[in-house]
Amino acid sequence: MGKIIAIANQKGGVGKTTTAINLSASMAALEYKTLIIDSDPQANTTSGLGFDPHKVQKSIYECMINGFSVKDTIQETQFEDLYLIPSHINLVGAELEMIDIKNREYRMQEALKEVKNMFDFIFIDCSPSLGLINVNVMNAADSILIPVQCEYFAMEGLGKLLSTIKIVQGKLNKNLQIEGILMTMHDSRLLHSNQVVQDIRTHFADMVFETLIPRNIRISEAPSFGVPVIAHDEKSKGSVSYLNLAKELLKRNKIK
Amino acid sequence: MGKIIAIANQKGGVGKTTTAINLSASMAALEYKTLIIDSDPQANTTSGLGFDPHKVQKSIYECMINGFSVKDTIQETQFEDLYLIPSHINLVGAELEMIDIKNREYRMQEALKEVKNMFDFIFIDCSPSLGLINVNVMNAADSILIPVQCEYFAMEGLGKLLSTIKIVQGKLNKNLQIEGILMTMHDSRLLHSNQVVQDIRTHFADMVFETLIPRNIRISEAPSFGVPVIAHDEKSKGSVSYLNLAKELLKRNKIK
Ligand SMILES: Nc1ncnc2c1ncn2[C@@H]1O[C@H](COP(=O)(O)OP(=O)(O)OP(=O)(O)O)[C@@H](O)[C@H]1O
Ligand SMILES: Nc1ncnc2c1ncn2[C@@H]1O[C@H](COP(=O)(O)OP(=O)(O)OP(=O)(O)O)[C@@H](O)[C@H]1O
Ligand SMILES: [Mg+2]
Ligand SMILES: [Mg+2]
Repeated sequence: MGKIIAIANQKGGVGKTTTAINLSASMAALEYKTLIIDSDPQANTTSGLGFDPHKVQKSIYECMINGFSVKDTIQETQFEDLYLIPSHINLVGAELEMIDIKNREYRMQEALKEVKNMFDFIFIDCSPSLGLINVNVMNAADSILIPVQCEYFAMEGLGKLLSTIKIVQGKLNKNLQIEGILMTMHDSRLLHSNQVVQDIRTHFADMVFETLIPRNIRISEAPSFGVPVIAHDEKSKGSVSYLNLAKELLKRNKIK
Repeated sequence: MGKIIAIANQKGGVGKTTTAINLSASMAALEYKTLIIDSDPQANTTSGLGFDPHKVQKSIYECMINGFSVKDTIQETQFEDLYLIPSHINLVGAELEMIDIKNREYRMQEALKEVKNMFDFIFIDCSPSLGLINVNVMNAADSILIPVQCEYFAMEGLGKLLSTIKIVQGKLNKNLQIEGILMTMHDSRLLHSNQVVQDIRTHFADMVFETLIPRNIRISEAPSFGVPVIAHDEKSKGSVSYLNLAKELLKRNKIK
């Protein structure tokens, strides 16, 4: 098994971290052994799961730059079947440090080889950029899941992201697939929110997940308690939607 | 005059572009000659003002890399007293191209010298990152205005951003001030939104603007029409709040 899925979109604030945390937690709840990797120096996935980024000793940074073993960076979370490789502020410097390193685009792909088959799923939360760390993530990933906020600006950047992915597929990682486009923060009461969903479904048809993630207060509260929404309020629309997403992902991958 | 204000925060989706567009438009409405510079390759400010980023001939990129004159990149907008330097997808490559250039951190500061006194205010919209382009912006700016979404994750990153600014003040631009912290997308009905505002006001006291920008549907609709919210719906809470922000900024700078 061991499918590696990058959660990426260079547009900021579209729900990458929220999706990484809650999709991973839902997969673990369905008893799939899941690893989540925080590759963003902001370390929101790390703190959103209750860890203190300032206390992190080893992150994916040490594996890429210093060749540390990935196994030594994996932390258990309070949730069964859910494991984390935390982030660290050092990641900010990684891009410049890696400029002169041999094989700089493939350091993460190399590092993850030893753990790929220890898990059913590995999700990687990305920063809102198109730098060397994200190139590393795209080379390490089997597929990329693209969260898109139901807003005008988020729609605008989608075309650019898809052409960037084509370049990566052509030059660096020909096996990279698109796992799907996930519509997030949908508000069915707002005309422009519904319009964006319609436009994206028309343009991208079955690349778009059926599951729509609603704007939901429980989702935005959960990180301040350091837990996924499924642990904060299991019955909320937010929890149900991410569990549905996990099930749809399994169906699309013909698992179970 | 000619105050250069960077609108920056490495956290994504906090309202940088929305603030750059609507604060600039409000200043222009108050008859201050205003220039807005889009330094983000996503070019959301450019399209949010009705320009097609694919048709842009010259951006701030050409000034920083090829030494083009900034005056030649300035475009008039349909709004009196509001001018734009658009963005271009080439900006994505700028960071790597500038690595070997002399004085690479000060290219934007150099470029803006010739136009600084042609305007009362120059606002620069930044991408959600801490790379070389944003370092250039911080060196060119007199001050930095920090939009912070009324959400837990946005609050988390604020400490890191302020310590980054201290490093820039120490090493690169000792004159860089903090113009203020602007709370955005505030929803008074939500407990956690009010809690974030309270926490930030307690920690940062008068660094925080009095003006709170509410979550407002007219603000998120306006970009799809290519106009600032003041032109989309002048009477909306969104328009009024950004006009109040412009007035507060003038008061804080003891102008008028
Ligand atoms: N479905 C939702 N309902 C309500 N709030 C949400 C939802 N999804 C995300 N949020 C909130 O919106 C904000 C942005 O989401 P998030 O931080 O996950 O985006 P991101 O793409 O990871 O941002 P960045 O580009 O900075 O990495 C967060 O404060 C989050 O709590
Ligand atoms: N006060 C508001 N009320 C409602 N929607 C808003 C408000 N401010 C911003 N938005 C919407 O939220 C989204 C994020 O805002 P915006 O794109 O301005 O953030 P940003 O910080 O520039 O993002 P990036 O980090 O990608 O540059 C946009 O779709 C915008 O229209
Ligand atoms: Mg994130
Ligand atoms: Mg922006």
